[in-house]
Amino acid sequence: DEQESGKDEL
Amino acid sequence: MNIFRLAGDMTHLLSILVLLLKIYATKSCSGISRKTQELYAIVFMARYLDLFTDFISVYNTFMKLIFIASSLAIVWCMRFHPVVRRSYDRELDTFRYFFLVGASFALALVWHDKFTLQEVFWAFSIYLEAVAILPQLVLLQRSGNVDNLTGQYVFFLGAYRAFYILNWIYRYMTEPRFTRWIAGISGVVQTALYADFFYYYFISWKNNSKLKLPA
Repeated sequence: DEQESGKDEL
Repeated sequence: MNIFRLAGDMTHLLSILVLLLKIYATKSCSGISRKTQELYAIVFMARYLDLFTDFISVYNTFMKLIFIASSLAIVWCMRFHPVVRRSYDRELDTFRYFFLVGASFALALVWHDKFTLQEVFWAFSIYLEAVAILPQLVLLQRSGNVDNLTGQYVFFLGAYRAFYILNWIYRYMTEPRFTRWIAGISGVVQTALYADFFYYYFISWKNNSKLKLPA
């Protein structure tokens, strides 16, 4: 879920 | 990480390096909008609030630091460096960008992923980045001829978000339940704002002529 809403991009 | 996102990040980094080269090599910031640089500094500080709380990767942290430091350094140069600041086109760089900041923040209060401080500021940074180039494009139209490094700077800055759009399409197709509507729609708007610049940039490249934007 964290990855889903997580902002892994710049 | 996919090739489109890496190309986007490298193109973004390249745009910053070209701008730093222009300012350092010519000791001049003529043709550069300080307002756009200030908007980008706000964009990065608002977007990377998670810099010290969420560690994603060394690459991610390193790039965030580069973006924040470079944007603040450029604003500092344009405001306080004794030589560079003299070449600032103060009378041409008059875009009232307060409205861009206000409208972006208002929109972020309405449309965001989650109603938390970090997410609202993240959405704010996405909307603000979409319009941050406007003062720079207005300045280019007013200042007539555009020097090569400035033209390349704007070109790479516009191209990086186009690569990100390819990245979102790729991730949407390859990752289940991947959606980035806020960044995706804003990214399309942002890239569309460069459309006429890209056209005149291509013309100047094809005719090997000086880049000129119609007033």
